[in-house]
Amino acid sequence: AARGEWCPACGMAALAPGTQRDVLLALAKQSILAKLRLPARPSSPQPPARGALLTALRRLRAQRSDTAASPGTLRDGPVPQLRPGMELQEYEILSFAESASSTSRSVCLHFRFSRELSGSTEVLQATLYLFWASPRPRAQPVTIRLLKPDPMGPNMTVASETRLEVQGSGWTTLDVGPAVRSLSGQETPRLTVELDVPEDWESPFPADHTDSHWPFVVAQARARTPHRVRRR
Amino acid sequence: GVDCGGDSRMCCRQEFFVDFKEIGWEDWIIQPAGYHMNYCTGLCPLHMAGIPGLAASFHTAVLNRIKAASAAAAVDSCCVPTQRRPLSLLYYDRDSNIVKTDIPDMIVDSCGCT
Repeated sequence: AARGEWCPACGMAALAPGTQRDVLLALAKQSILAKLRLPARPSSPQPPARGALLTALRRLRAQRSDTAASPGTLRDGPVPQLRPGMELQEYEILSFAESASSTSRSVCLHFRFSRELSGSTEVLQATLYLFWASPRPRAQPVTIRLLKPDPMGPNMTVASETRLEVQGSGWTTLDVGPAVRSLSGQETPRLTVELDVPEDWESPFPADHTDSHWPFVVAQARARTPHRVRRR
Repeated sequence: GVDCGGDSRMCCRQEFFVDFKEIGWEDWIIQPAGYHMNYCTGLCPLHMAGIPGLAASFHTAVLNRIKAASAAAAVDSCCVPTQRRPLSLLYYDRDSNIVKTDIPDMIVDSCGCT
């Protein structure tokens, strides 16, 4: 390219939009496979059937409670029956932050949850974990806003706002149970968190790529109990 | 860094999201749902040149390939990634094990002129 003209790296802009998209998708596939040292995408995995998994978990739990009740006893033979109430499946849902947009004072985090959250699952509690790498030892104010989609339009509205005093470096937690519960019914449950941070602070998205400090949400959930109908 | 938008043709970061569902990869990549394959594009006039930060990476490899394909050797300043972060993947490998890995420098956060 002659001086003052387009850099060759910008050549992609000259491609037709459809072609450009195909090139980028092919490039994305190729680069991910190369970085994972895979010659081709793995064939469809064969995860254990959901029913088999639930049965195995129930057996494990039943075995544990049985062992706790009579220590030193080894059981062999049929799996013990579950006690009343044990049939409810409880588990944890983890969601790590993604696609953050940020300015020097504000950071936006998105937490995506599986569609299962919207239907068959009841969220018992949920906690947001944020790591701060504060350059100052004294407490600094941080504002955390939980946003929800506005039913009247494409914008987001503030569901709740919390102001924290963050002391130095370390993890802070915030109860986001009501916000995660309110995602029930959404087709693609997504929690949006907006943070206002002091200007000289590092974003909670670690610049040194320390993944162990990545923001996340933990939700304790359990399968919803089916409605019971009693005939009199 | 500047995000592309509007009529400006200056160096900026163009967002591009590869949805794993769209390319049929959602069955083996558990998380995330897609890859933010942002890239840098736009003009770099001489007065904008000189922003450092270009290290060896997948993106420089792409850049070099495009440069090699170009007929001309003498080029102006280029619009390249100046800040990147890793892509964390949770996926099923060939033996159906669940693997978590981080691929460094895969997501472009900002762009600048060399």
